[in-house]
Amino acid sequence: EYTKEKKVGEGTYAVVYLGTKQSTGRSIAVKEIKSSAFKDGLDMSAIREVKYLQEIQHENVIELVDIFLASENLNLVLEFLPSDLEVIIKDKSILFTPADIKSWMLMTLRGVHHCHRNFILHRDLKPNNLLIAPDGQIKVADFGLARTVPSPHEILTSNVVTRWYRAPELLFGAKHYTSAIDVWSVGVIFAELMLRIPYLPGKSDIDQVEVTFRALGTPTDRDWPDVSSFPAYNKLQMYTPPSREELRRRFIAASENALDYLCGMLTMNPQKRWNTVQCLESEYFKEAPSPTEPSKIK
Amino acid sequence: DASKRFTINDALYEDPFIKDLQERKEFIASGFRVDYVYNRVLTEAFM
Amino acid sequence: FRHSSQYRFWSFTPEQLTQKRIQVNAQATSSVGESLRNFISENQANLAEEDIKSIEEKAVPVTMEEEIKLVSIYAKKLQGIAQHLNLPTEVVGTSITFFRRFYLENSVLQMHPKLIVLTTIFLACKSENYFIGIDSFSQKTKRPKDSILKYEFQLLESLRFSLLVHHPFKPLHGFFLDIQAVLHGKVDLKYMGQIYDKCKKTITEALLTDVVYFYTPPQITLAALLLEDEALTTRYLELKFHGNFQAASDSTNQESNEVISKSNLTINFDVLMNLITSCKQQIE
Repeated sequence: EYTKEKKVGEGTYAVVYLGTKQSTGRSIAVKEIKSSAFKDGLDMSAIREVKYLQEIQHENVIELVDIFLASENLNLVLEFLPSDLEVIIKDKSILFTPADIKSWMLMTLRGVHHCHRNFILHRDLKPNNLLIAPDGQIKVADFGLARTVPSPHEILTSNVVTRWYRAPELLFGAKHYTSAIDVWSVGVIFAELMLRIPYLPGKSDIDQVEVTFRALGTPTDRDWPDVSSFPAYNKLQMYTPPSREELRRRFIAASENALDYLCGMLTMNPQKRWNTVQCLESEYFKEAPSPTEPSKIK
Repeated sequence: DASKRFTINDALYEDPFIKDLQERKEFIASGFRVDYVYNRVLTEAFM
Repeated sequence: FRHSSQYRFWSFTPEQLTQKRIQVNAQATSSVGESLRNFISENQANLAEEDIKSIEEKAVPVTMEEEIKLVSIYAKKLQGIAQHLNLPTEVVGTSITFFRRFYLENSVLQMHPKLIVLTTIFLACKSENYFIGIDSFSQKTKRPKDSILKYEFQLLESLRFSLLVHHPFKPLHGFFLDIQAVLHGKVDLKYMGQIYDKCKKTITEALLTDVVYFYTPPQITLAALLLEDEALTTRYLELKFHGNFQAASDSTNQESNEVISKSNLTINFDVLMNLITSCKQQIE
């Protein structure tokens, strides 16, 4: 039923091919999981992709078309998505408008909201995991680090999310974090779309702490109760948060509501950080310009 | 039907286990929120 | 829940479930029969008459009913092993669920249950983020690694790649809270804590039965609550779903009535009571 016509990528635990679903002629991507790569049997990333994509059907989440075993390899058949936001941001020849950015943000948040209302954390949101379908729809992809919202007593690893998009509570080694970590990542992506360069590009995990707090201010117990209880808190350089004026200068194209929306997502204290519903219902999405119709985004 | 079939009334809940977690520094600093826990288990109960 | 793989792939009526098991057993029986005939015809020469006779008498495939018994025995053993490994309640639940689902797609004639028990627990640990490396898992269970790993793909395929299992444990926590809200001031907390613990045990036992295919997790939870305290549970459900709560007399009642009146529930009390009563009877 499925062909593998062209190899388009290879990771630690999978090889990705472009192909066709014979019965419909639909373009598909086949993610072939290398069974030998993981000494403990089936790779955890593969198990997570299968587990969560099986449960999620949403226009803004990549579709798992089928799964099959072939010659001892697990194959995930996914919808074919030719591009992603990282390509768009990096390719300076591509011009896009605030209305385009608003549309990408809206679709991304709808996809992330759907994960969160199904109590699934994505834990690796970044521009190249936000794929773009031929009809312009943004699709959240790569659930290799996803997990269900933990039971209250469970301890989680803080070693998740690609460094530049990692929330401050993760930088401090938090073990009981929430879906707020995904919202932080979306905030950093929004900043990057407006700046067209990475917003918080730390060169190492230590540097990421430095870069984050230099840009947004070092949190204190006043605005983030008990933040000083994190072991990593002591050796911190203290920076003051940027004034509203400084933010305006940094994000020239952003309206006041856009700045509120950005600050809501990049709120240091995860308890106070906006959740996806607050983001989706924010004034930013109500004011002009309205989000570009996805199929009309050039 | 996306309407939730419950309302969260944490003033009416006595949940010593969760209340204890809510006081612990490492939970507060991590972003732990009691209403998220209640929403989760009540959603599973009324799904 | 209706979007979940649990509802889409693993919910059946009793008739559908029986049909499925008959079909799996019939398929295996015919393939066993065929391989037996091939064996006899290929070894015609060096098989004595009585050998052939005893094969025909003894090598009789198990019936569907016998399969169900054998799978239940091993599901109990699996529960014991998982609890012995000190796995969290939900991981034990997922192990049992995976194991029983496997035997809705395979017959014991094709795969002896003892071969798949550890693989099931190992995959459940991975799936529930309770990862135990194969080295330590094989050490704890005193089984060679490859005997555990070699069936992982087949197990995953038989599970139709559906790994997310909704158990009745989280609904138990949810109802524990909601009962307090609806019966505010009328329930003793300590007593509720005892009920909670007993229900957890009842739910784990219920996962060993077919109610998991006939009812949703919250319905199983309500059946377990009904088993533990019929009066309390009925009272709660009447107030919650029957809307026949007393006129608000004092403040606490007022609050709890607010709770009830705000929740515009579309669930029919009688239908629900019949449903969880029949679930309770099946669990018993």
